Amino acid sequence: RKQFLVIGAGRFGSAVATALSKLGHDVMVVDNDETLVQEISSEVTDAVTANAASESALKALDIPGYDAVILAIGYEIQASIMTALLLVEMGAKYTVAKAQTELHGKVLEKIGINRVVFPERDMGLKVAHSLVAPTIIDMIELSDEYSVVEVSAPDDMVGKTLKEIDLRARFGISVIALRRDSEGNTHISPVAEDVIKAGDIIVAVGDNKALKKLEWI
Amino acid sequence: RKQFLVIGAGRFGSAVATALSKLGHDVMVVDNDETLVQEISSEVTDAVTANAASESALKALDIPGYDAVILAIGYEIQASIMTALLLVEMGAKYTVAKAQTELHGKVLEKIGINRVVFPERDMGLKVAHSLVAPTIIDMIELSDEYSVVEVSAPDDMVGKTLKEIDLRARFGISVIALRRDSEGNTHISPVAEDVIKAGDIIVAVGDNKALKKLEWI
Ligand SMILES: Nc1ncnc2c1ncn2[C@@H]1O[C@H](COP(=O)(O)OP(=O)(O)OP(=O)(O)O)[C@@H](O)[C@H]1O
Ligand SMILES: Nc1ncnc2c1ncn2[C@@H]1O[C@H](COP(=O)(O)OP(=O)(O)OP(=O)(O)O)[C@@H](O)[C@H]1O
Repeated sequence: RKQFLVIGAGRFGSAVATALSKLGHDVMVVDNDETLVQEISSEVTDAVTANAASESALKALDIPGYDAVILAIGYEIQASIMTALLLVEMGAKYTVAKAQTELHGKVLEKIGINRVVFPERDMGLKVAHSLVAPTIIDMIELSDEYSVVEVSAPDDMVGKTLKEIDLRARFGISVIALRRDSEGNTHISPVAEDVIKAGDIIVAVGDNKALKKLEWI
Repeated sequence: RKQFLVIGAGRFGSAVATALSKLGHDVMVVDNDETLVQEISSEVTDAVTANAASESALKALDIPGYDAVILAIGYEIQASIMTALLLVEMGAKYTVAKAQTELHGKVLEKIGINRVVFPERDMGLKVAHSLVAPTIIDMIELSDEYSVVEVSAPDDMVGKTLKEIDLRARFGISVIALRRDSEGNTHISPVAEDVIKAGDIIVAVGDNKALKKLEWI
């Protein structure tokens, strides 16, 4: 069970906050707009009205205690930069911040924000590409016919090599990775000789009819 | 060379407009904020200041003539819905619209908008998942170690089957799709017996060191 702080309950911030909450983690939300704080309070652990760009407001929170702080202030670029600086100086373990423009993003990175995201720009690029030259990942994510799935290795596949199981030839399904929790890592692009172990998560892409046959969707 | 109309030059709209323009297509932008129209005019074919939620404004444009119309009005939900209705009634060939909320999105779909996008919500979900349970696509897209690449089939691979080339065993690279322009389609999750033809685009995922060895990145 992790602890997260989300600053800014706009569309991006509230999406992060409610998703983390649904995934079973503790989420504190801060916004200086009381209406938004009220609206989100039922979806998260805690929500307070405060000006996050103020040192005293942030001091009331245990900033280093959060697993990550998500800074979701958009148009108020000055408030975003001010808050970012405070978070970094107060020892936030890991920070993600939304940026309004490329320049805003560069400043946030230089301040020490770990990850800067551009939701509207990225979706804009994705839409533009999908209208003229779709990338495969977009196509898979947007397509109704294909899916990427993650499934626990079925018993009848445990102990066999990928080559022996040969999903590609039998079902037209590509195994793109294996996750093995015991090693805590994900093995992308496994080789034909890799043996499936009990508990492995198989990550595969294929067309939905084939995945349905296997009951993988 | 395609023709696009982008309504709304906010962060999402301007990202779509400039990306389509850079990809070599004609882009007309409409926004009722003259400053934004001025700012974007150098990046696109044409930009006009107008209230898109008005029938007379849209009648001045050849709505059915565009390959797609991208509706990028955010907070002004009423203007977005009004404009969407006008676009559909005036025979827009294909429409993409940004939605502010799930409900807004449902209305747009019912009106007949072909594709509704939620840039902030989708990025919010992605960030939330990456903080607790990254999906493989996120990991690949966000990872510095792995990439998805699309490359023209090298001469020494043409005429061979995927099995013969065996990128997986030799390089730890997974071929997840083959694009063949002559058939105008993308063949996701090809089988071992598929023969690489000249001009094929190979879509593969693998670790960057391996991809560098092949000079695929
Ligand atoms: N100093 C501040 N302290 C706390 N919250 C703030 C502060 N400044 C702005 N906010 C809040 O941040 C939220 C998001 O900001 P804003 O709506 O400007 O950005 P946005 O980029 O359009 O958001 P989104 O795209 O996520 O909807 C708003 O709910 C706003 O009330
Ligand atoms: N009736 C209208 N006609 C033309 N343009 C409009 C109309 N209403 C709003 N716009 C423009 O649409 C653009 C995007 O709207 P807004 O800034 O409210 O949304 P947003 O969702 O925050 O945008 P983004 O997230 O893409 O930055 C603005 O530049 C605004 O001027």
